[in-house]
Amino acid sequence: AEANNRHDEL
Amino acid sequence: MNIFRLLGDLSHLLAIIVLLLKIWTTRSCAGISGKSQILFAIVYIARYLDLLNTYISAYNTIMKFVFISASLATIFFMYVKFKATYDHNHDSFRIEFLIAPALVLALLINHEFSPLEILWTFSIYLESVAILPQLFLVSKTGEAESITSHYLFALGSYRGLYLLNWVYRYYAEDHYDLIAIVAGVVQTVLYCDFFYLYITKVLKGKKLQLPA
Repeated sequence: AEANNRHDEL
Repeated sequence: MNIFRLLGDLSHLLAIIVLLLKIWTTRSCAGISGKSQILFAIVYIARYLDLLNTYISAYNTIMKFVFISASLATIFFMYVKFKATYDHNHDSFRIEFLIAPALVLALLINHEFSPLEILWTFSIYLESVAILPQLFLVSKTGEAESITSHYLFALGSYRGLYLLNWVYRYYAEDHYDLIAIVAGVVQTVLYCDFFYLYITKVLKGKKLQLPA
């Protein structure tokens, strides 16, 4: 989830 | 997605579009730092390599694609199509002095020692200082056209709005990313002097001119 949060933001 | 994040993205998008339109309609890239534009292209490409292995949403994919394409188009305009108007004498900032430390820092402080994560971290560090060649160019020539000021204001606001987004996410989702937050604070602080001049001069219809 942490990594997904990072890749979600631009 | 919260309102700060959305406004931040829109502000970022607006900045990039304003810059491209300015160059296209005036057929000139005078006053714009090609060095900063190269740094931004490196930032987008390094960060959005995740397009290849992570799907988040159509919004996410489209925005990443637009940022990469628009920054490459800007570089093409500056170094090929409108090359004659590029102010390279004043654009003398040495970008290797920003790229190398950002890379070393990314190798030392990251979330995970893997190629994609290191590139992501590198892009965050590099983005925080990527505007320096542009600010250096403005300080060397002592002024900026109002459209260039609007571009800088939108670009600077974007990370500031992201900071509010991170405050919101900390309370609402218990999520925070220290690397992004620290770099985002540095990035926003670098614009403060410019923000002050923008609000006190450009918004009152005056040209952004630095005191001699």
